[in-house]
Amino acid sequence: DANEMVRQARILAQATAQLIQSIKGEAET
Amino acid sequence: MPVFHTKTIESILEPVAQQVERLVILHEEAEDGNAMPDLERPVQAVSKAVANLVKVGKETINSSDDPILKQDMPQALHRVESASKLLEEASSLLKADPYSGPARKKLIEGARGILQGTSSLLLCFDESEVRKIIRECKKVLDYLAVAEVIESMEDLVQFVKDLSPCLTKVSRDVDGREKELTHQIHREILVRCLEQVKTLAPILICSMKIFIQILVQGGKGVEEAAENRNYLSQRMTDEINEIIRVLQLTTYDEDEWD
Repeated sequence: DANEMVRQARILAQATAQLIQSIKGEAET
Repeated sequence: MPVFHTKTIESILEPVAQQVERLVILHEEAEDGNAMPDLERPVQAVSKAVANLVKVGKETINSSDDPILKQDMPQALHRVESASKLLEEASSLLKADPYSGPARKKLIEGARGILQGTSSLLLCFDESEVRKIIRECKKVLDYLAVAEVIESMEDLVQFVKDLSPCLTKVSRDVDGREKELTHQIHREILVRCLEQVKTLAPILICSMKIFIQILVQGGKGVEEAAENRNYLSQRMTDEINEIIRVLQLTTYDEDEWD
């Protein structure tokens, strides 16, 4: 449903942002 | 920076868009060849999130009766899946060689792909939601077109019974949509039009009643009463058409933005 898709998109965006932070070595900070 | 026309899309994509932008800068600065960290876990987290989103996206496609969504959404899902594969490939390459140039490129391409694919997916879905509101608006337009042929109180009662729930739904949906938009001018137009529609609706009903009463009594002024009713019906039609027009706008004008 609508809310679930928005929720999953948000999780993916957060995971991607987290990945980029890891690339920059900021994951621990 | 990309610009997002709803608050929901903005809240989801803006943080990751900023990160992708910084990743590109980082990549440009990293031509000196710094070693990359092990990305297996964060890439796995992205892959898992993509798998979940694709699953929900496919369910949305299957359950939707919107042909445009059915046509457009698979491409967006494919884009996200391809991007996820690029990230997985980058992670594997980096495991073997933390200095891998191709891996860096795949990382950037993958991160961009996730951003663009998710953006397309959300836009595709958002446009479908807008089409639902527009369908309700068009129902109101259909009822308004009938206003001119109502010539008895019985028909008027039925007219009001049909129009009222439709107007209530349009009012609720447009109100909700207005609150979602990031574009101030579009919001203001929707608020103004909706207020007009709410004001005009009871006046239109009243004018229809007056027309019927004059018609039944065979008195003078039928033509003026009809003109008045038609004028009000046309004004409501114009306001609804303006709502439909603005609902479909996604463009962003820097000059209009406060």
